[in-house]
Amino acid sequence: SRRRRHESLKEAPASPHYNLSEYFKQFLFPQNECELHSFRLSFSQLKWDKWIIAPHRYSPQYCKGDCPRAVGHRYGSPVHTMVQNIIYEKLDSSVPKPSCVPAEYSPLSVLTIEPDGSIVYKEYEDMIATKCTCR
Amino acid sequence: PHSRGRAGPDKVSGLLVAPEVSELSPLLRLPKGVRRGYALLPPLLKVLSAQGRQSWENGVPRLQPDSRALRYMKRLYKMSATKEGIPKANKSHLYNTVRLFTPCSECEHRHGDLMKGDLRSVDLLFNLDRVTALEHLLKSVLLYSFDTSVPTSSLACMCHLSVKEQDSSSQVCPSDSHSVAFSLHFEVRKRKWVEIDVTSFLQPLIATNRRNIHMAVNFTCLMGDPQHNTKQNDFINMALVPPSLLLYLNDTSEQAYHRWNSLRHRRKNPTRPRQGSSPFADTTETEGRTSTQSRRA
Repeated sequence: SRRRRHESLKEAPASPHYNLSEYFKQFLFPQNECELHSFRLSFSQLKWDKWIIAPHRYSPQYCKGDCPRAVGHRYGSPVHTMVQNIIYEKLDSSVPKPSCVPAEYSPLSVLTIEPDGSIVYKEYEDMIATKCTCR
Repeated sequence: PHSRGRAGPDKVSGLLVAPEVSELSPLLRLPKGVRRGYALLPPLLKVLSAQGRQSWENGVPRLQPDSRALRYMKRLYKMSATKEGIPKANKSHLYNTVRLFTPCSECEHRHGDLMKGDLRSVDLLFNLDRVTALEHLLKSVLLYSFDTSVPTSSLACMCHLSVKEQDSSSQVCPSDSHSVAFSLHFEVRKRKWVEIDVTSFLQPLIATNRRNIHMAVNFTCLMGDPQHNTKQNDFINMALVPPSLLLYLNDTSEQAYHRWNSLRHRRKNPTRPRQGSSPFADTTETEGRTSTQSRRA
């Protein structure tokens, strides 16, 4: 890989620093690897703003991407993930590859109007994904 | 599911997609698979779609809350959560639920003349159906909103509370079951709200899952300092509207956020593996992944 890198460096056009880091990225990690993605929604899009007073916008986030073969501790994955990958690759491809899913969440506070007109402030668990893992 | 005793999402059965959701563009509509299994909806959607359904269930539109009450709760929200809706890590903030009830309108019998803003005694009926059996009372407060245009320096008030027992529906005028009188002294300069703590007073009623609380509140205030012989009959312009009832609760259900639990959870996070324990252990990797870009950088 050093020789290949050396050859490709020779070919690589002289370019400012940031292209270089982009260029090296392809060697460091596979593209579209499992990671956290942002997604913002407003309750008015769902037409729920009639009874959800706050917050106006909500970012639940989500996990998407490929799980690398040797996940190891990179995602806090247990050994089972590695085993599942080996089963998929060598024994039975009907067994699914490990998936990119949320590993940790944070709560969300919501202010809503109840059907009887009373008002409630509630804190819900596990409403915003904050970390991804391969399982 | 909540216990049968109180209202809760489990009371509403069947397909629970709020009607507005069904009018949504297809991309936002819930996938068929999810619609079939109502239980698959995450708790918040369950609660919200249940609400969405209830507000239309009997064709009755949702009751709109009192604007003052709404303003107070928005202020409470700002104090309790960030702009993105993340609960603030506040030590004194033990509650994860706050419910505000306004008295049922048809049950008020006022003795003072409300128009002059002179409210000496009022009968209030609060319907607590929305409180679930898993919500435990931490604090309850009568919330008066004051007309602050009245030039007052300070107030000494005598408040007399009595709970009415209406054993049978046939009984016309409920009798007083227990009452309490207490004095309070506060400055009503800029404050629009006065909270009167009635926790010890209401605790036994709420603990027994009482659904309706019927109470009479008699409130007399004197302007200025009570030591100086202020004229007895000087009533300030009292709260122009009957008080709301505020309940600070600890919801013990699974979907509610428990501060102490999240701290404990962090320490024992199962996704954090023991280093070097697996035969394939990568020696170089660090744990967890928030986003690849920041890792790469």
